[in-house]
Amino acid sequence: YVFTAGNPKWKKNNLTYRILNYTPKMRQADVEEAVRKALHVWSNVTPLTFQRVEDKEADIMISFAYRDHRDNSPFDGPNGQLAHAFQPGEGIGGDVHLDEEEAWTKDGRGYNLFIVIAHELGHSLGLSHSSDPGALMYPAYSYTDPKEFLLPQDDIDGIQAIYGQSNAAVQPTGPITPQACDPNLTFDAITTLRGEIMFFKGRYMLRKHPARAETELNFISLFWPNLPSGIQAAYENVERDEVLLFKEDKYWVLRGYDVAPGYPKPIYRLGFPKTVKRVNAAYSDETTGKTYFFVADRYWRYDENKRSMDHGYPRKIVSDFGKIGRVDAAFQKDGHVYFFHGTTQFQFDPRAKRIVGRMKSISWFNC
Amino acid sequence: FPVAPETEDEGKTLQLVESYLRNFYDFQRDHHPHLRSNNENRLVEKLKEMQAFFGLKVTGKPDLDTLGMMKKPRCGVPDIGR
Repeated sequence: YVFTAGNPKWKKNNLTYRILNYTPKMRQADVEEAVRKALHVWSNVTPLTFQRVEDKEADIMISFAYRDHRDNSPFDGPNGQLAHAFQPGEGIGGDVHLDEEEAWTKDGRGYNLFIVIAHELGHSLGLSHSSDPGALMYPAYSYTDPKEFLLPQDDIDGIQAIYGQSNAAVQPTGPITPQACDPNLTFDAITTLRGEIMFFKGRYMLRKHPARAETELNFISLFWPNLPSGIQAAYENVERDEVLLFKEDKYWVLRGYDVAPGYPKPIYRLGFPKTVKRVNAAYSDETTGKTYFFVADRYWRYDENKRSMDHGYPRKIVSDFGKIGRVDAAFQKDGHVYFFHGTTQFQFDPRAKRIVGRMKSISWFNC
Repeated sequence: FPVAPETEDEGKTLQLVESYLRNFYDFQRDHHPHLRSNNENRLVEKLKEMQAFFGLKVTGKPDLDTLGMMKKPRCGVPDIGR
Protein backbone atom coordinates (compact mmCIF):
# COMPACT_ATOMS: atom_id res chain seq x y z
CA TYR A 1 0.00 0.00 0.00
CA VAL A 2 1.15 3.61 -0.51
CA PHE A 3 0.10 6.79 1.26
CA THR A 4 -0.72 9.80 -0.87
CA ALA A 5 2.27 12.15 -1.03
CA GLY A 6 2.26 14.46 1.98
CA ASN A 7 0.26 11.94 4.06
CA PRO A 8 -3.04 13.82 3.95
CA LYS A 9 -5.75 12.50 6.28
CA TRP A 10 -9.05 13.64 7.71
CA LYS A 11 -8.65 15.21 11.13
CA LYS A 12 -11.95 13.68 12.30
CA ASN A 13 -13.43 10.21 12.17
CA ASN A 14 -17.05 11.06 11.55
CA LEU A 15 -17.21 12.05 7.90
CA THR A 16 -20.16 13.07 5.74
CA TYR A 17 -20.95 12.19 2.15
CA ARG A 18 -23.45 13.37 -0.45
CA ILE A 19 -24.54 11.94 -3.78
CA LEU A 20 -24.80 14.95 -6.07
CA ASN A 21 -26.32 13.22 -9.12
CA TYR A 22 -27.06 9.85 -10.64
CA THR A 23 -26.36 7.87 -13.81
CA PRO A 24 -29.32 6.96 -16.00
CA LYS A 25 -27.72 3.53 -16.45
CA MET A 26 -28.64 2.32 -12.95
CA ARG A 27 -31.62 2.63 -10.64
CA GLN A 28 -31.07 5.34 -8.05
CA ALA A 29 -31.53 2.80 -5.27
CA ASP A 30 -28.77 0.64 -6.77
CA VAL A 31 -26.41 3.63 -6.96
CA GLU A 32 -27.14 4.46 -3.31
CA GLU A 33 -26.61 0.84 -2.31
CA ALA A 34 -23.29 0.74 -4.18
CA VAL A 35 -22.14 3.90 -2.39
CA ARG A 36 -23.29 2.61 1.00
CA LYS A 37 -21.54 -0.72 0.48
CA ALA A 38 -18.36 0.99 -0.73
CA LEU A 39 -18.23 3.23 2.33
CA HIS A 40 -18.80 0.22 4.57
CA VAL A 41 -15.69 -1.43 3.06
CA TRP A 42 -13.59 1.23 4.82
CA SER A 43 -15.69 1.91 7.95
CA ASN A 44 -15.64 -1.81 8.69
CA VAL A 45 -11.87 -1.78 9.29
CA THR A 46 -11.32 1.69 10.81
CA PRO A 47 -12.96 3.98 13.41
CA LEU A 48 -14.34 6.04 10.50
CA THR A 49 -18.08 6.65 10.14
CA PHE A 50 -19.91 8.08 7.12
CA GLN A 51 -23.17 9.96 7.39
CA ARG A 52 -25.21 10.89 4.36
CA VAL A 53 -26.25 14.53 4.01
CA GLU A 54 -28.44 16.37 1.52
CA ASP A 55 -28.51 19.99 0.32
CA LYS A 56 -25.25 20.97 1.96
CA GLU A 57 -21.51 20.58 1.52
CA ALA A 58 -20.27 17.13 2.56
CA ASP A 59 -16.70 15.98 3.12
CA ILE A 60 -17.04 13.48 0.28
CA MET A 61 -19.13 14.70 -2.66
CA ILE A 62 -19.88 11.89 -5.12
CA SER A 63 -20.94 12.76 -8.65
CA PHE A 64 -21.03 11.51 -12.24
CA ALA A 65 -19.21 13.84 -14.59
CA TYR A 66 -18.76 14.20 -18.33
CA ARG A 67 -15.44 14.93 -20.16
CA ASP A 68 -14.12 18.33 -19.04
CA HIS A 69 -15.82 19.02 -15.72
CA ARG A 70 -13.61 21.88 -14.55
CA ASP A 71 -11.21 20.09 -12.25
CA ASN A 72 -8.24 20.03 -14.62
CA SER A 73 -8.70 16.27 -15.11
CA PRO A 74 -11.13 15.74 -18.00
CA PHE A 75 -12.60 12.29 -18.50
CA ASP A 76 -11.83 10.42 -21.72
CA GLY A 77 -15.10 8.79 -22.76
CA PRO A 78 -15.90 5.08 -22.50
CA ASN A 79 -13.20 2.82 -20.96
CA GLY A 80 -9.74 4.21 -20.25
CA GLN A 81 -10.11 6.33 -17.11
CA LEU A 82 -13.22 5.24 -15.22
CA ALA A 83 -13.14 7.66 -12.28
CA HIS A 84 -10.88 9.70 -10.02
CA ALA A 85 -10.95 11.16 -6.54
CA PHE A 86 -9.18 13.80 -4.50
CA GLN A 87 -7.13 13.42 -1.34
CA PRO A 88 -8.57 14.49 2.04
CA GLY A 89 -9.04 18.25 2.39
CA GLU A 90 -11.47 21.13 2.16
CA GLY A 91 -13.53 21.90 -0.95
CA ILE A 92 -12.85 19.37 -3.67
CA GLY A 93 -10.78 17.35 -1.19
CA GLY A 94 -12.25 13.85 -0.72
CA ASP A 95 -14.59 14.20 -3.68
CA VAL A 96 -15.23 11.28 -6.04
CA HIS A 97 -15.92 11.81 -9.76
CA LEU A 98 -17.21 8.98 -11.94
CA ASP A 99 -17.04 9.09 -15.74
CA GLU A 100 -20.64 9.29 -16.89
CA GLU A 101 -19.79 7.65 -20.19
CA GLU A 102 -18.88 4.31 -18.61
CA ALA A 103 -21.27 1.36 -18.58
CA TRP A 104 -22.01 1.40 -14.85
CA THR A 105 -23.66 -1.72 -13.45
CA LYS A 106 -24.25 -3.56 -10.20
CA ASP A 107 -22.96 -6.90 -11.54
CA GLY A 108 -20.17 -8.26 -13.73
CA ARG A 109 -21.20 -6.51 -16.93
CA GLY A 110 -19.56 -3.20 -17.85
CA TYR A 111 -17.96 -1.65 -14.77
CA ASN A 112 -19.21 -2.49 -11.33
CA LEU A 113 -20.01 0.79 -9.58
CA PHE A 114 -19.43 -0.56 -6.10
CA ILE A 115 -15.88 -1.75 -6.89
CA VAL A 116 -14.90 1.54 -8.57
CA ILE A 117 -16.35 3.75 -5.81
CA ALA A 118 -14.72 1.61 -3.10
CA HIS A 119 -11.37 2.13 -4.86
CA GLU A 120 -11.87 5.90 -5.25
CA LEU A 121 -12.85 6.24 -1.59
CA GLY A 122 -9.42 4.85 -0.79
CA HIS A 123 -8.02 8.01 -2.40
CA SER A 124 -10.60 10.15 -0.61
CA LEU A 125 -9.22 8.80 2.66
CA GLY A 126 -5.53 9.30 1.83
CA LEU A 127 -4.35 6.17 0.08
CA SER A 128 -2.52 6.17 -3.25
CA HIS A 129 -2.19 3.25 -5.68
CA SER A 130 -0.83 -0.06 -4.50
CA SER A 131 1.38 -2.28 -6.65
CA ASP A 132 -0.20 -5.39 -5.09
CA PRO A 133 -2.25 -6.83 -8.00
CA GLY A 134 -4.83 -8.17 -5.57
CA ALA A 135 -5.30 -4.90 -3.67
CA LEU A 136 -8.44 -2.80 -4.04
CA MET A 137 -6.06 0.17 -4.49
CA TYR A 138 -4.40 -1.43 -7.51
CA PRO A 139 -4.93 1.06 -10.35
CA ALA A 140 -6.38 -1.30 -12.99
CA TYR A 141 -10.04 -2.32 -12.81
CA SER A 142 -10.85 -5.90 -12.02
CA TYR A 143 -14.24 -7.32 -11.21
CA THR A 144 -15.06 -9.26 -8.07
CA ASP A 145 -18.59 -10.39 -7.26
CA PRO A 146 -19.71 -7.80 -4.67
CA LYS A 147 -21.32 -10.57 -2.69
CA GLU A 148 -17.92 -12.21 -2.30
CA PHE A 149 -15.90 -9.00 -1.87
CA LEU A 150 -13.45 -8.89 1.04
CA LEU A 151 -11.12 -5.93 1.51
CA PRO A 152 -7.63 -7.34 0.91
CA GLN A 153 -5.08 -7.29 3.73
CA ASP A 154 -2.83 -4.85 1.85
CA ASP A 155 -5.62 -2.22 1.88
CA ILE A 156 -6.54 -2.96 5.51
CA ASP A 157 -2.92 -2.45 6.54
CA GLY A 158 -2.76 0.83 4.58
CA ILE A 159 -5.94 2.44 5.89
CA GLN A 160 -5.30 1.33 9.46
CA ALA A 161 -1.83 2.85 9.27
CA ILE A 162 -3.63 6.17 8.70
CA TYR A 163 -6.72 5.96 10.93
CA GLY A 164 -6.05 3.10 13.31
CA GLN A 165 -7.88 -0.14 13.77
CA SER A 166 -11.61 -0.74 13.83
CA ASN A 167 -13.40 -0.53 17.18
CA ALA A 168 -14.66 -4.09 16.70
CA ALA A 169 -13.57 -6.64 19.30
CA VAL A 170 -12.17 -8.89 16.57
CA GLN A 171 -10.13 -7.13 13.92
CA PRO A 172 -11.24 -7.99 10.39
CA THR A 173 -8.61 -9.57 8.15
CA GLY A 174 -8.52 -9.87 4.38
CA PRO A 175 -7.21 -12.09 1.60
CA ILE A 176 -3.51 -11.98 0.76
CA THR A 177 -2.39 -12.05 -2.85
CA PRO A 178 -0.56 -15.32 -3.59
CA GLN A 179 3.09 -15.02 -4.62
CA ALA A 180 4.20 -17.71 -7.05
CA CYS A 181 7.54 -18.20 -5.30
CA ASP A 182 6.18 -18.24 -1.76
CA PRO A 183 7.47 -21.55 -0.33
CA ASN A 184 4.36 -21.78 1.83
CA LEU A 185 2.00 -21.55 -1.14
CA THR A 186 -0.66 -24.27 -1.26
CA PHE A 187 -3.37 -24.78 -3.87
CA ASP A 188 -7.14 -25.31 -3.87
CA ALA A 189 -7.22 -27.03 -7.26
CA ILE A 190 -5.05 -27.54 -10.33
CA THR A 191 -5.91 -28.50 -13.89
CA THR A 192 -4.36 -28.50 -17.33
CA LEU A 193 -6.14 -26.43 -19.94
CA ARG A 194 -5.10 -26.74 -23.57
CA GLY A 195 -1.45 -27.24 -22.74
CA GLU A 196 -1.30 -24.71 -19.91
CA ILE A 197 -1.51 -25.44 -16.19
CA MET A 198 -4.00 -23.50 -14.05
CA PHE A 199 -3.36 -23.33 -10.30
CA PHE A 200 -6.41 -22.10 -8.35
CA LYS A 201 -6.00 -20.29 -5.04
CA GLY A 202 -8.87 -18.34 -3.45
CA ARG A 203 -10.11 -15.84 -5.99
CA TYR A 204 -6.91 -16.12 -7.99
CA MET A 205 -5.55 -18.31 -10.76
CA LEU A 206 -1.84 -18.74 -11.39
CA ARG A 207 -1.43 -19.55 -15.05
CA LYS A 208 1.66 -21.34 -16.36
CA HIS A 209 2.22 -21.53 -20.08
CA PRO A 210 4.92 -24.05 -21.06
CA ALA A 211 6.56 -21.53 -23.41
CA ARG A 212 6.71 -18.66 -20.93
CA ALA A 213 9.09 -18.45 -18.00
CA GLU A 214 6.83 -16.14 -15.98
CA THR A 215 3.75 -17.20 -14.14
CA GLU A 216 0.73 -15.04 -14.73
CA LEU A 217 -1.52 -14.14 -11.78
CA ASN A 218 -5.14 -13.27 -12.55
CA PHE A 219 -8.48 -13.15 -10.79
CA ILE A 220 -10.63 -16.14 -11.74
CA SER A 221 -13.35 -13.57 -12.42
CA LEU A 222 -11.23 -11.92 -15.11
CA PHE A 223 -11.78 -14.91 -17.38
CA TRP A 224 -14.96 -16.37 -15.89
CA PRO A 225 -17.02 -13.73 -14.04
CA ASN A 226 -19.75 -16.28 -13.32
CA LEU A 227 -17.46 -18.75 -11.57
CA PRO A 228 -17.10 -18.53 -7.79
CA SER A 229 -13.79 -18.11 -6.02
CA GLY A 230 -12.45 -20.96 -3.94
CA ILE A 231 -12.59 -23.67 -6.65
CA GLN A 232 -11.92 -26.96 -4.83
CA ALA A 233 -11.18 -29.43 -7.61
CA ALA A 234 -10.67 -29.35 -11.37
CA TYR A 235 -9.68 -31.64 -14.20
CA GLU A 236 -9.40 -31.56 -17.98
CA ASN A 237 -11.05 -34.05 -20.29
CA VAL A 238 -8.63 -33.54 -23.16
CA GLU A 239 -10.63 -35.61 -25.62
CA ARG A 240 -13.76 -33.55 -25.14
CA ASP A 241 -11.75 -30.30 -24.75
CA GLU A 242 -13.58 -29.69 -21.50
CA VAL A 243 -12.48 -28.69 -18.00
CA LEU A 244 -14.71 -29.52 -15.04
CA LEU A 245 -14.50 -27.29 -11.97
CA PHE A 246 -15.89 -28.23 -8.57
CA LYS A 247 -16.95 -26.26 -5.53
CA GLU A 248 -18.98 -27.78 -2.66
CA ASP A 249 -21.69 -29.98 -4.18
CA LYS A 250 -21.73 -28.27 -7.59
CA TYR A 251 -19.63 -28.39 -10.75
CA TRP A 252 -19.20 -26.26 -13.84
CA VAL A 253 -17.92 -27.17 -17.30
CA LEU A 254 -15.60 -25.06 -19.40
CA ARG A 255 -15.91 -25.85 -23.11
CA GLY A 256 -12.75 -24.48 -24.60
CA TYR A 257 -12.37 -21.28 -22.60
CA ASP A 258 -16.05 -20.59 -21.96
CA VAL A 259 -18.32 -21.67 -19.14
CA ALA A 260 -20.90 -23.95 -20.76
CA PRO A 261 -24.54 -22.92 -20.31
CA GLY A 262 -26.74 -24.87 -17.93
CA TYR A 263 -24.12 -25.08 -15.15
CA PRO A 264 -23.53 -25.45 -12.25
CA LYS A 265 -25.00 -28.90 -11.78
CA PRO A 266 -25.08 -31.11 -8.68
CA ILE A 267 -22.08 -33.42 -8.37
CA TYR A 268 -24.54 -36.25 -7.72
CA ARG A 269 -25.24 -36.30 -11.46
CA LEU A 270 -21.78 -37.84 -11.78
CA GLY A 271 -22.75 -40.65 -9.44
CA PHE A 272 -21.50 -39.45 -6.07
CA PRO A 273 -23.55 -40.59 -3.07
CA LYS A 274 -25.36 -37.88 -1.11
CA THR A 275 -22.89 -38.35 1.73
CA VAL A 276 -20.25 -36.60 -0.41
CA LYS A 277 -20.49 -32.87 0.12
CA ARG A 278 -17.45 -31.70 -1.81
CA VAL A 279 -14.60 -32.97 -3.98
CA ASN A 280 -11.02 -32.21 -2.85
CA ALA A 281 -9.17 -32.98 -6.09
CA ALA A 282 -9.48 -34.74 -9.43
CA TYR A 283 -7.45 -35.76 -12.44
CA SER A 284 -8.33 -37.56 -15.64
CA ASP A 285 -6.16 -40.19 -17.29
CA GLU A 286 -6.26 -39.37 -20.98
CA THR A 287 -5.07 -42.84 -22.05
CA THR A 288 -7.59 -44.89 -20.04
CA GLY A 289 -10.49 -42.43 -20.09
CA LYS A 290 -10.79 -42.83 -16.34
CA THR A 291 -11.17 -39.88 -14.00
CA TYR A 292 -10.15 -40.06 -10.36
CA PHE A 293 -11.98 -38.05 -7.70
CA PHE A 294 -10.38 -37.60 -4.28
CA VAL A 295 -12.60 -36.99 -1.27
CA ALA A 296 -11.06 -36.97 2.24
CA ASP A 297 -9.11 -40.29 2.49
CA ARG A 298 -10.98 -42.06 -0.33
CA TYR A 299 -11.29 -41.87 -4.08
CA TRP A 300 -13.83 -42.69 -6.74
CA ARG A 301 -13.15 -43.67 -10.35
CA TYR A 302 -15.38 -42.38 -13.15
CA ASP A 303 -15.52 -43.80 -16.68
CA GLU A 304 -15.62 -40.87 -19.11
CA ASN A 305 -16.86 -43.06 -21.96
CA LYS A 306 -19.68 -44.73 -20.05
CA ARG A 307 -20.20 -41.45 -18.14
CA SER A 308 -20.71 -43.29 -14.91
CA MET A 309 -18.80 -44.23 -11.79
CA ASP A 310 -17.00 -47.56 -11.87
CA HIS A 311 -18.14 -50.23 -9.43
CA GLY A 312 -16.08 -51.10 -6.39
CA TYR A 313 -15.49 -47.52 -5.29
CA PRO A 314 -14.74 -45.61 -3.14
CA ARG A 315 -11.39 -47.12 -2.24
CA LYS A 316 -8.77 -45.92 0.22
CA ILE A 317 -6.26 -43.51 -1.38
CA VAL A 318 -3.39 -45.02 0.56
CA SER A 319 -4.09 -48.51 -0.76
CA ASP A 320 -3.61 -47.54 -4.40
CA PHE A 321 -1.53 -44.34 -4.42
CA GLY A 322 0.65 -44.76 -1.33
CA LYS A 323 1.28 -42.39 1.50
CA ILE A 324 0.25 -39.13 -0.11
CA GLY A 325 -2.21 -38.14 2.59
CA ARG A 326 -5.28 -36.00 1.80
CA VAL A 327 -5.09 -34.62 -1.71
CA ASP A 328 -5.58 -30.83 -2.09
CA ALA A 329 -5.09 -30.83 -5.84
CA ALA A 330 -3.98 -33.13 -8.62
CA PHE A 331 -3.29 -33.09 -12.33
CA GLN A 332 -1.73 -35.37 -14.93
CA LYS A 333 0.96 -34.25 -17.33
CA ASP A 334 3.21 -36.21 -19.68
CA GLY A 335 2.17 -39.53 -18.19
CA HIS A 336 2.78 -38.65 -14.54
CA VAL A 337 0.22 -37.64 -11.96
CA TYR A 338 1.11 -34.83 -9.55
CA PHE A 339 -0.57 -34.89 -6.16
CA PHE A 340 -0.44 -31.79 -3.97
CA HIS A 341 -0.74 -32.06 -0.21
CA GLY A 342 -0.03 -28.73 1.54
CA THR A 343 3.38 -27.51 0.34
CA THR A 344 4.43 -31.01 -0.77
CA GLN A 345 4.01 -32.40 -4.28
CA PHE A 346 4.21 -36.12 -5.10
CA GLN A 347 5.04 -37.36 -8.57
CA PHE A 348 3.17 -40.63 -9.17
CA ASP A 349 3.78 -43.11 -12.00
CA PRO A 350 0.38 -44.71 -12.75
CA ARG A 351 1.98 -47.57 -14.69
CA ALA A 352 4.41 -48.54 -11.93
CA LYS A 353 1.72 -47.56 -9.42
CA ARG A 354 4.19 -45.88 -7.11
CA ILE A 355 5.50 -42.46 -6.09
CA VAL A 356 8.61 -41.64 -8.10
CA GLY A 357 9.31 -38.11 -6.98
CA ARG A 358 8.69 -35.54 -4.26
CA MET A 359 8.96 -31.79 -4.82
CA LYS A 360 7.87 -28.46 -3.36
CA SER A 361 4.41 -27.26 -4.35
CA ILE A 362 5.89 -24.30 -6.29
CA SER A 363 8.28 -26.36 -8.42
CA TRP A 364 6.40 -25.42 -11.64
CA PHE A 365 7.08 -21.69 -11.27
CA ASN A 366 10.83 -21.40 -12.09
CA CYS A 367 11.52 -19.75 -8.72
CA PHE B 1 1.44 8.27 -49.89
CA PRO B 2 -0.60 6.08 -47.57
CA VAL B 3 1.25 5.39 -44.36
CA ALA B 4 2.42 1.79 -44.07
CA PRO B 5 0.31 0.03 -41.42
CA GLU B 6 3.32 -0.84 -39.26
CA THR B 7 4.41 2.81 -39.17
CA GLU B 8 0.85 3.88 -38.37
CA ASP B 9 0.76 1.32 -35.55
CA GLU B 10 4.04 2.68 -34.24
CA GLY B 11 2.57 6.12 -34.19
CA LYS B 12 -0.47 4.95 -32.29
CA THR B 13 1.66 2.97 -29.89
CA LEU B 14 3.86 5.94 -29.16
CA GLN B 15 0.81 8.11 -28.67
CA LEU B 16 -0.69 5.58 -26.22
CA VAL B 17 2.57 5.25 -24.32
CA GLU B 18 3.18 8.97 -24.09
CA SER B 19 -0.32 9.85 -22.97
CA TYR B 20 -0.35 7.01 -20.39
CA LEU B 21 2.98 8.11 -18.94
CA ARG B 22 1.90 11.76 -19.02
CA ASN B 23 -1.38 10.98 -17.23
CA PHE B 24 -0.09 8.58 -14.60
CA TYR B 25 3.71 8.87 -14.36
CA ASP B 26 4.29 12.59 -14.61
CA PHE B 27 6.08 12.32 -17.97
CA GLN B 28 6.80 15.83 -19.19
CA ARG B 29 7.59 16.16 -22.87
CA ASP B 30 10.47 18.53 -23.47
CA HIS B 31 9.37 20.99 -26.13
CA HIS B 32 12.82 21.50 -27.62
CA PRO B 33 12.85 19.23 -30.72
CA HIS B 34 16.63 19.36 -30.92
CA LEU B 35 16.77 17.56 -27.55
CA ARG B 36 15.13 14.40 -28.98
CA SER B 37 17.50 12.00 -27.25
CA ASN B 38 16.63 13.64 -23.96
CA ASN B 39 12.99 12.98 -24.56
CA GLU B 40 13.60 9.39 -25.49
CA ASN B 41 15.70 8.80 -22.39
CA ARG B 42 13.07 10.31 -20.20
CA LEU B 43 10.36 8.25 -21.87
CA VAL B 44 12.37 5.06 -21.33
CA GLU B 45 12.92 5.94 -17.68
CA LYS B 46 9.22 6.59 -17.11
CA LEU B 47 8.33 3.41 -18.96
CA LYS B 48 10.65 1.45 -16.70
CA GLU B 49 9.03 3.07 -13.68
CA MET B 50 5.60 2.02 -14.88
CA GLN B 51 6.77 -1.51 -15.65
CA ALA B 52 8.33 -1.83 -12.19
CA PHE B 53 5.13 -0.58 -10.54
CA PHE B 54 3.00 -3.21 -12.29
CA GLY B 55 5.49 -6.00 -11.75
CA LEU B 56 6.08 -6.32 -15.50
CA LYS B 57 9.43 -7.15 -17.00
CA VAL B 58 11.43 -3.90 -16.84
CA THR B 59 12.54 -3.49 -20.45
CA GLY B 60 12.01 0.19 -21.07
CA LYS B 61 10.27 -0.94 -24.25
CA PRO B 62 6.53 -0.91 -25.01
CA ASP B 63 6.32 -4.72 -25.22
CA LEU B 64 3.03 -6.60 -25.47
CA ASP B 65 2.53 -7.06 -21.73
CA THR B 66 3.19 -3.37 -21.12
CA LEU B 67 0.81 -2.23 -23.84
CA GLY B 68 -1.76 -4.73 -22.55
CA MET B 69 -1.59 -3.12 -19.12
CA MET B 70 -1.84 0.39 -20.61
CA LYS B 71 -5.03 -0.57 -22.38
CA LYS B 72 -6.74 -1.81 -19.25
CA PRO B 73 -9.51 0.36 -17.85
CA ARG B 74 -8.29 2.03 -14.70
CA CYS B 75 -8.51 4.81 -12.12
CA GLY B 76 -7.65 8.31 -13.32
CA VAL B 77 -5.51 9.18 -10.29
CA PRO B 78 -1.76 9.13 -11.16
CA ASP B 79 0.30 6.21 -9.86
CA ILE B 80 3.09 8.50 -8.77
CA GLY B 81 3.28 12.16 -7.86
CA ARG B 82 0.36 14.38 -6.95
